[in-house]
Amino acid sequence: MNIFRLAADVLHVVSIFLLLLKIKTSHSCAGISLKTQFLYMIVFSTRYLDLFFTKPWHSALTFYNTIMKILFLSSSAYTIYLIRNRYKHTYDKVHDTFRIHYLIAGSAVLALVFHIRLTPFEIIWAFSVFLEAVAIMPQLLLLQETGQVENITSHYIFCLGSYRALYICNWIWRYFMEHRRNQWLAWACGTVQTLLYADFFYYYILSQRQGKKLRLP
Amino acid sequence: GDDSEEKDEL
Repeated sequence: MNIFRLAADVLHVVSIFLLLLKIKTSHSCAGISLKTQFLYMIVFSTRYLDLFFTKPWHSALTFYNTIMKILFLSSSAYTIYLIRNRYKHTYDKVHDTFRIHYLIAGSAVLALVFHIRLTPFEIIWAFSVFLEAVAIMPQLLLLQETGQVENITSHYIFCLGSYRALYICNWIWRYFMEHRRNQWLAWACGTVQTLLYADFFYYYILSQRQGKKLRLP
Repeated sequence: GDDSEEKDEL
């Protein structure tokens, strides 16, 4: 564990908190992509299969990871529940049109081609890494379709993007300090994922400087 | 590293 990894995870938790806060306080899930939330649900449930095999009390780090994994899984399930049930009437279905089956199929094909080892567990893990890299795309498309973005929604996406950017710092740190060299798959996908946010980051920082709401062109 | 070391991130 290093400061970048810890800060990244804190931002991830903050982003989830902001998302739920937005939905709860405005009694609306307008501007939130159900498709992105659904993709994260798939990402977490395929990535964290090891919850079934790992003893949480194996070490302090495994315990920490287990708590976080359960938190991510349950919060994304809860978010989907809120969008599909309680605040269904506010869901912007017309604009949330990204064809996610292409993302899922593409990630599955990539996972079959690129993986660390040829085992079901490693292929499913690779699938989750590929899918996470592109899971934000429906959300970004939805924002572009609607243009105006509520502050709290833009903070949510900013935190989510920063979380993965900090993971890159964490990997650089570990490369030099712990000599971890065989992580090319996570590094490559994490970098692609962070680059997807680049455009958003630019407009977010611009809007924060001007003290205005984020407006995407 | 071994398996447990490789999958120690979220």
